[in-house]
Amino acid sequence: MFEARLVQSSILKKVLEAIKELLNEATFDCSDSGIQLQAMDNSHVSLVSLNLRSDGFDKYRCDRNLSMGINLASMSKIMKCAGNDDVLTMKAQDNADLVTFMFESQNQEKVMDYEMKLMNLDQEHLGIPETDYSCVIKLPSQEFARIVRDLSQFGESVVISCTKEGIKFSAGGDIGNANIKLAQTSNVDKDEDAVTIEMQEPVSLTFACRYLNSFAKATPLSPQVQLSMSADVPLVVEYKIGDIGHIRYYLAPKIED
Amino acid sequence: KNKQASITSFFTKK
Repeated sequence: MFEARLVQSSILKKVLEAIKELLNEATFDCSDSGIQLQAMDNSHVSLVSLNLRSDGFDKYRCDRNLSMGINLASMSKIMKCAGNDDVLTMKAQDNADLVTFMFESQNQEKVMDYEMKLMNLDQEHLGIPETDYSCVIKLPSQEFARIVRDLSQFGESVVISCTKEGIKFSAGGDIGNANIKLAQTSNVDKDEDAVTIEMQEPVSLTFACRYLNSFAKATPLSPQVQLSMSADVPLVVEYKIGDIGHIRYYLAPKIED
Repeated sequence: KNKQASITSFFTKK
């Protein structure tokens, strides 16, 4: 028996918005420790890794490990039926081919049950090596979304360069060139407005804009985003999900041919 | 010219 209750169903709605542009389907691995998802996009350029810890749920029970193969477009249709203030409960029997999403209004006067068929998906998990990143940058998530959106107008790629002085995003193409520099903030009223840089060595890497734009769909999950970079390895873009977990996107760089 | 790398060339299958 698997049962997970979340008073704020809006969290799962936002998680789905954050992954459904990159992934058509994915396996939700449920265990005693929580719900995990790891999947590559169709082109195998990026990897999504989601972790929702069991202690972050309002109620959580998972007697046996369960892998739920889910069509994300179908799940998205169901999640759209939930009000932001509804209480969500996901339920599945052991070895089930169905998962039930139950939404209850706050006053419990309306109860909705949606059953969704599960799929058998080939499970392919990648091992992600522990890495000490040369640069770890934290910045407001809305700022990051704005920058990648703005630079996408100039070209398919963006160069992200980090030095002690700051972080620079650059793009160029037919219409010209664009550079956006952010310096580390010295003092801000709110922590979420801060730009912080921890740098061991300067790094400059090139990435495809379209993936960064897809990652930015996670913006509503967190006021801050963390970028981790080292030479010649994938970028990590991480959004914390309240007290319950995180979503990480790994993006392979563009390298000289 | 830059070429897009694949994520599988950095992370190996478990």
